[in-house]
Amino acid sequence: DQQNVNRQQQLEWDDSTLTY
Amino acid sequence: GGYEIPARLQTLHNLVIQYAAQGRYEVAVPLCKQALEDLEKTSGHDHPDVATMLNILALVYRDQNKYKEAAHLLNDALAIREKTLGKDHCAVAATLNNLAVLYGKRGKYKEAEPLCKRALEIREKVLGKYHPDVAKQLNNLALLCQNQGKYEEVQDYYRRAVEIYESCVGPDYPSVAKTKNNLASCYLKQGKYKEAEALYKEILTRAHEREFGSVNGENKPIWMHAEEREESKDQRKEKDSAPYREYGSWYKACKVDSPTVNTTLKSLGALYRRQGKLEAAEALEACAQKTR
Repeated sequence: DQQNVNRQQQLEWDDSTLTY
Repeated sequence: GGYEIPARLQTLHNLVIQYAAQGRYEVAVPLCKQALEDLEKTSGHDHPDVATMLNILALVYRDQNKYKEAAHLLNDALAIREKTLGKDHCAVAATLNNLAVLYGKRGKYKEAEPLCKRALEIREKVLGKYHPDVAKQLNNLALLCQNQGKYEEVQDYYRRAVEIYESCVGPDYPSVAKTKNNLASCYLKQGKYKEAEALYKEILTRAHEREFGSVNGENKPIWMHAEEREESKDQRKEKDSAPYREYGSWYKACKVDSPTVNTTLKSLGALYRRQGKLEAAEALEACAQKTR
């Protein structure tokens, strides 16, 4: 289960690169 | 910032996103390339609009898992933004972050880490140390370090993220429980079972208090019931037919934030099992089953 949790963690893309 | 995306570029962006969402990359990519060419002709290469367009095209490449091509465009966009907006700008931090994500997706965690660190420094400088965007950056940095097995650093980054979430959004923000869960899993990796157990209990106690108010002698979170059950198991065996304790109210409470609470129930259950507290483990596992 702990491994499942870790697998679910994803690097988060920053969408604000398109709004500046 | 002082710079805003022009309406024309925003419209084009929306159009590209629509085509990309339909998987029509053969339309989205030439559209982006044509727009880039037009922008470069009218404004020159070193213009924030060109950087924005490069980011749009990079997003389309990312969606096709073409990470190398996407990274090439983001590097170009990064150079333009540093030149036109200055080195310490949130748009520069965001571009650095996305570059780090692309490297991370290719398993290049070591290369991604310094980019992520620079993004963190910029955000702390511009937004202050206690800002949700700083916490987001710390989360990405923690994940990159986790993939390199650097648990001491992971621990530091998650602790700082928890501190930020608790200070600026309050203890009930779902990110607090989520980040505490991540921190606990980092503790487990280092064999710090006591620290992990304390965090799991904190998460469950908060979930309980949110639903049923302050904890007291009558009003106890699930893990206290589970431990009491463990402690009284010998007495119950003597009586032979002890009734299984009802956790009805707890099943409801767990629905509040079920993925995080469910994970926490299972993780604390596994810790109990490790200590030989089988009855306590079963109580939490039964509860996790009901909240799935």
